[in-house]
Amino acid sequence: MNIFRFAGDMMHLTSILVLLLKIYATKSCSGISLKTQELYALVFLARYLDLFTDFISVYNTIMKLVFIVSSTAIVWCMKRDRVVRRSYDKQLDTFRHYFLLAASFALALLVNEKFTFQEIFWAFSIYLEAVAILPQLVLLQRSGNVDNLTGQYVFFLGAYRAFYILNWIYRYFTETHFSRWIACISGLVQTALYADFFYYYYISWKNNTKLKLPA
Amino acid sequence: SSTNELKDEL
Repeated sequence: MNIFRFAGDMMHLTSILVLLLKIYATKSCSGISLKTQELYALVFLARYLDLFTDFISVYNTIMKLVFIVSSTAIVWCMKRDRVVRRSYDKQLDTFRHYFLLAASFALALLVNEKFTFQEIFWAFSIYLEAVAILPQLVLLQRSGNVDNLTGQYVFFLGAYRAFYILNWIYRYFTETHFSRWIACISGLVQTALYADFFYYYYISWKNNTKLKLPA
Repeated sequence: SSTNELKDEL
């Protein structure tokens, strides 16, 4: 564990807590893409198959459980909770995310560390996580004004993988046989997808204006 | 080391 990775994990956790706060405090999921939330739930379920077989540390196990439970709870809440689901922007959340699923799985079959069930699902979760934010970014562009909590949610979600890139650079220089090309390249793509969001988020923060993504 | 050991990240 290093400070970059810990900071990244805390930002990831913060993004989930901000999203839970928004949904439970405002009893609304307006501006949130259900498709992105479904993809994230799949990312965690596909990545943490080793939850009960490989024990890494208490921290690792607890965080995996938190991510799995929170992501499935958010999907369940947006689909089933009578009050929350009324505010879901169904007509705006139209990104065909099944393509992202199919493409990520196809790529995982071709590019993986070992052609085993667990490694293919791990690579699938890495590729899927890189593109999972797309339905959310498209929804933000369509829904014009972005409320503060939603903006903070996306910001922390983008920042977490940027810190993971610093973590991989650090590990590359400090550990002998460290090589995670699949995660590194995918993480770079993932963070790059947030570039324009980060730019408009910074502008709105600097000018103290409402965050607005150009359509 | 097996690749699984490298899966120490979330």
